Amino acid sequence: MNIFRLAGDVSHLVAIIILLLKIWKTRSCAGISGKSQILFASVFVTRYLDLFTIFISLYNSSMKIIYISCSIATVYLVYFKFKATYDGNHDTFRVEFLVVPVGGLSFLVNHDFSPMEILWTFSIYLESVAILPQLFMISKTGEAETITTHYLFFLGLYRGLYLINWIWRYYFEGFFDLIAIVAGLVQTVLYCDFFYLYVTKVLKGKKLSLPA
Amino acid sequence: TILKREKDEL
Repeated sequence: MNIFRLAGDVSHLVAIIILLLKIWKTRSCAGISGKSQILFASVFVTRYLDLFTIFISLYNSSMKIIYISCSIATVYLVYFKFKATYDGNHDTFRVEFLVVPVGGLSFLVNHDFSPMEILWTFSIYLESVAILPQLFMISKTGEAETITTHYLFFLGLYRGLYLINWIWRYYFEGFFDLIAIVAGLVQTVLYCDFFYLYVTKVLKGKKLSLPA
Repeated sequence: TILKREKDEL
């Protein structure tokens, strides 16, 4: 464990909690892409199946349980409890265009052709594009609530910190995982446009609105 | 270098 990975995990946890609190407190999931939340929930479920087979540390296991339970709770809030506030008309990204290629790629490019490894690889590839429905929805509505932009900022930051963690681990431990690194790069690059808007607008107290 | 990933990352 190094400071960058820990900061990344904390940033990820903050993002997940911000979203959950936003929906719970405002009792509304306006502006939130339910499709992205379903993708994130499946990312965690497919990646953390080893929760019951391998014990790494209390930290590792508890974080996995928190991630899985919060993401499933968020999906529940969006599609069941606060379904009336779900903006389905703008959440129209065709996720099959993500899941099918990612599924195929995880069979073709992986470290080991075993069920657990293929599911892990699927999860890594899926996570790199899981935010697309959310970014697509914001581009369609032309704006995002400020709290939602903070959620996206910490979510995008987490994998960026993981990239630094992988540089650190390569330099100090000679460890690197090309699949995770390439997917992490793609994932972080997808946020660059948003990061620019976040820094130039939201941090200056303006609302995030895209030229519709 | 260790190419294989240890399952220690989230």
